[in-house]
Amino acid sequence: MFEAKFEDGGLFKKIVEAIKELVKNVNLEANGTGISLQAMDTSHVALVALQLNEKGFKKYRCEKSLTMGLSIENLQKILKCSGNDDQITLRTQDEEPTTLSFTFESKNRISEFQLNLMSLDQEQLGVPDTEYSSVVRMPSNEFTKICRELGNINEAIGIETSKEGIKFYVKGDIGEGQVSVKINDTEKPEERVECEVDEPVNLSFAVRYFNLFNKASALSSQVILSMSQDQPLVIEYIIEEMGSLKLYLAPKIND
Amino acid sequence: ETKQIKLEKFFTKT
Repeated sequence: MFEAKFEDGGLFKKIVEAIKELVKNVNLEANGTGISLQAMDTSHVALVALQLNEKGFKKYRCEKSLTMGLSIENLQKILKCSGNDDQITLRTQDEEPTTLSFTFESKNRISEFQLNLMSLDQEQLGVPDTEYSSVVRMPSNEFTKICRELGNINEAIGIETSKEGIKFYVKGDIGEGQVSVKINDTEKPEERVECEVDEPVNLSFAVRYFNLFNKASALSSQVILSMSQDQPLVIEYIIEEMGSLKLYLAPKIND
Repeated sequence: ETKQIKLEKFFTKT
């Protein structure tokens, strides 16, 4: 028996919206501690990892660990039948469920849907707990804007960290550009830029993955970039009171 | 020219 009720159903819709361009079919894992999801994109360059803690739900029960294989595209079709202010409940009775039930509740309406599940034998990757040598916290809409703008100039974006801040740069056929974001300790938390740089890094990434993932900015006003030289970068959106949505992106390395 | 690396190079399959 599994039941998880989102107080804010819109949050679940934003999460699915943020990952739908990156991953097609995913295994949703549910157990006593909460819900998690880990899936790579088709090119095995990016990995999405979602972690939602049971304490963040209005109601949560999961007697036995469950794996529910679902198509993100079909999940979206079901979620499109819900309102952004609905409470959303996920439920299944069986131990080996073949469908996942959804209840959308608003003041004047209650809807019930069933999504057919699929069996996915997806390989899971072990993501080692890493001490990152550069960790940058910055406004998510600023990161989104920089990626979108520099992404117009070149498909690869460079990221260089230092004690002073973080620099994004591109060198393309049409020319080059760089954006340096300085640290600030403004009292407005959503505008703060913080850099913990034990070792500076200088990395290059395919910016289109950032642009696909940055829909997650709707989840949090801040984004955390964790980096070590020649290692995948982690973009993390903290989901208030519930958990986090992370994108791991493998770097591009000079030939 | 830079080459895109795959995640399998960094993360092990469980």
